[in-house]
Amino acid sequence: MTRVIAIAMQKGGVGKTTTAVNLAAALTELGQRVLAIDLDPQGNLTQHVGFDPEQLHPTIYTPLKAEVEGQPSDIGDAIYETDEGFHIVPSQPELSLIEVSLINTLSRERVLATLLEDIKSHYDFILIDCNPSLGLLVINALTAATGVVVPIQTEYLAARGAFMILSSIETVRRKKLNPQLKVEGIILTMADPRTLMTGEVTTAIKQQFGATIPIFEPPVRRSVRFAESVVAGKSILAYEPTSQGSEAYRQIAKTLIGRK
Amino acid sequence: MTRVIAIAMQKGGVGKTTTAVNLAAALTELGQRVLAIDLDPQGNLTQHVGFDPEQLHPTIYTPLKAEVEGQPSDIGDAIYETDEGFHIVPSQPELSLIEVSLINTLSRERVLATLLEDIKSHYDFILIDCNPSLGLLVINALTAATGVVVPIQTEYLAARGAFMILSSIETVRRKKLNPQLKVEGIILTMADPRTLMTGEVTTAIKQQFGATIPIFEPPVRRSVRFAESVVAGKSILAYEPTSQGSEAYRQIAKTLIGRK
Ligand SMILES: Nc1ncnc2c1ncn2[C@@H]1O[C@H](COP(=O)(O)OP(=O)(O)OP(=O)(O)O)[C@@H](O)[C@H]1O
Ligand SMILES: Nc1ncnc2c1ncn2[C@@H]1O[C@H](COP(=O)(O)OP(=O)(O)OP(=O)(O)O)[C@@H](O)[C@H]1O
Ligand SMILES: [Mg+2]
Ligand SMILES: [Mg+2]
Repeated sequence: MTRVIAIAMQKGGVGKTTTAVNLAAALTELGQRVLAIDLDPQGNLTQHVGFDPEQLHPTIYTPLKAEVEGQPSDIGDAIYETDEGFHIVPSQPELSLIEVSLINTLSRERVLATLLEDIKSHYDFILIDCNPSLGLLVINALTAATGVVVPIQTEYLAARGAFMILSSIETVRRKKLNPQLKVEGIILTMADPRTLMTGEVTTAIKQQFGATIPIFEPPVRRSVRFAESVVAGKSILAYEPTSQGSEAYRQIAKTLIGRK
Repeated sequence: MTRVIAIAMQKGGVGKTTTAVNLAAALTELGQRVLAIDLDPQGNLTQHVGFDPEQLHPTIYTPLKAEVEGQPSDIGDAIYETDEGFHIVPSQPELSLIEVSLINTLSRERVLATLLEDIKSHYDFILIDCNPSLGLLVINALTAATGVVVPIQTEYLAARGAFMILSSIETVRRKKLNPQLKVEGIILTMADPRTLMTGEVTTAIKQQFGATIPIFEPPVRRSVRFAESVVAGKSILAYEPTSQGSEAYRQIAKTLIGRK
């Protein structure tokens, strides 16, 4: 059964896009068939794998717009292959207009889930990179997903933000949009073991959530190589295969595969 | 004349909230009367100054909701004083509901601008901390503002995001929502002079935008003290007065005051 993983957290800059790209690469390395979907109008996932969101057509915007307008659509037309073997559905800036037009669409929370039905069987994992919000695009991702991965930067503001995304997940379950939605776990990102802050926030997160929500091991350490890998249009695994970051995402991918 | 400064950038985690709090503190230190408004449902500005967004009432949500429902409103009821002398209007999570209800409100872009009319004369500077999006809350901030400050982290994805916010500013001008809206400048944040990345991205930003948009000097260097100051409920200026971060924000505040 295809696993659809939403990578969501409304706090900005915590490593959602970085996690989507690097998990896609790590899962592909482990022999999984992977599709990564860029559901953020910023198009960072698209840029991270070396494409230009202003130039590509069609993108995720194309079938979503068709669905909203009651036209036939095919997300399969918007699938591109990356150099590292996984596939992506890119984004474009106009995606932000979809969020507004979804508001008056019938069954507006399930538009993405409907689109994915056609292509699910081709993949073992579908990863969805979300924008930093809890709006209708994210709700569509949570409704289409089998599980959610929540990246949290080991800093105070990000840790305090965990309640909001967890409460949105609970709402999606309660309102029967997706009663089976599972929290796959929290990934601790940008951890700097030399600082007290990382230790304190990590302990606080484990105390607050550790009993009910898995916390992936190991934390991903802060490294400038991540930002550099973006410029190179590559995952950290392709850019610096033996780095702590690469090893961490490989380990997290193994844990994800191990759980059904 | 009161200067209303929106601190906006759709890329997440670039230092919008950090800039709002520290500019508010630096301007206050220089004798200005300052109000900081938290226009982000996450409530990070509210948390950064030591308040709890779940506990405070009223907040910015209260007068906005009243305006949307055609009831009388008074933003003055939602003003609180901080330990450092500047005032804030806090946020609460329900603010995200306002964004949806604004869609069908008459003159929906000007709701915040109307609210600020009543209190503007009490302040020299009003700073508005925006959420990481280009939705209606941000459009309200851009419509109410006299100028915009755009924080950009010195990393590739953030730098690429500059076009989107600048094009939203241009749209707000062109559609006569706020024809006089000025870009006060770009603040380079989380700069790490030891890395090539910071130098390369800084040069790219200066080349791309330097001819038309001021770039505040100096860049704000990356330092764990910023995240620590949040836990202490203080600005960096109160937490570590002689740090590079404090000096940088003082310098930026002086440049802002110097320009009329
Ligand atoms: N472990 C890490 N160490 C250092 N830098 C990192 C790490 N992970 C990500 N980054 C960098 O931090 C920045 C923010 O990461 P990213 O863009 O993935 O976050 P995001 O949550 O997707 O942001 P947004 O909320 O805007 O979508 C990027 O420049 C990225 O390259
Ligand atoms: N110069 C800096 N050096 C190191 N850390 C910083 C710096 N400026 C801000 N930070 C930290 O980086 C994180 C992100 O900053 P902040 O929350 O201000 O960004 P933001 O743009 O407001 O995020 P969002 O998009 O979620 O609103 C915070 O934990 C903050 O403490
Ligand atoms: Mg992202
Ligand atoms: Mg913020």
